[in-house]
Amino acid sequence: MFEARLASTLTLKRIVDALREILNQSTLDCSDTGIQMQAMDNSHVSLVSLCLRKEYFEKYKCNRNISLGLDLKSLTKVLKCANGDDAVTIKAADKADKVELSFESAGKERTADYELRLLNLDQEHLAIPETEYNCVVHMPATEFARICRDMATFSESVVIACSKEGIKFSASGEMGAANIKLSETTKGEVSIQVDEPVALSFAGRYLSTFTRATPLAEKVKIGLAPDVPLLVEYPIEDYGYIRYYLAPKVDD
Amino acid sequence: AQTQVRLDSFFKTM
Repeated sequence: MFEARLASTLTLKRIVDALREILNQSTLDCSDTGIQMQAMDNSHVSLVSLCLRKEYFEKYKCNRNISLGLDLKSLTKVLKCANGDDAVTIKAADKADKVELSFESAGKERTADYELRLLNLDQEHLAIPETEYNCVVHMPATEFARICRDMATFSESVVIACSKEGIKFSASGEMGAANIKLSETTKGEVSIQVDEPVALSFAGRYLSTFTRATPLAEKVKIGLAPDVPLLVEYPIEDYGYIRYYLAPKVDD
Repeated sequence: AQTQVRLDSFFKTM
């Protein structure tokens, strides 16, 4: 038996919004410690990993590990039926072929229950190696979203170069070139830790997809190391995260 | 020209 209750549907809506542009379907792995999910996009260039610890939920019960194969489009449709400030309870019986979502209005005067058919997804699990990133940058999530949007105007590829002087995003194409550089701020909105400078090239459209998670977090963490996938991490309060990994582009 | 690397070479199937 699995049961998890969140005080607000809004965060769940935001989490699904952050996933659904990369994935159509995905399996939530629920255990007594919380919920995890990881999947690559169809082209195997990016990976998204979600972790929500049980402390994130108002109520959490999971007697036995259970995997819930979900169609994210269908889940979005159900979430559209709810108000952001409704409480939501997700329930599934052991070996169930459906999941139940119940919404309760803030004043408790309205309840609505929906059933979603579960999918039997054959999903492979990947081992994500622990990586020591040579450069770790924290910046406001809205700033990162803005930079990705502005870079997309100029080119498909974005070069991210990080050194002690700052982090620089560059794009150049037929129209011209764009360079945006952020330095560390004394107030701590932007922090930059660098062991060794790194410069890597990435497909901008994936970066833009990651910024779908912007409403979830104030700050985004970016991890860079030579010849390994970029890490873009959005914390979910103190109880979890959405991490995106993106493989670099290399010169022929 | 640049080539897009795939993630499969970094993250191994468990």
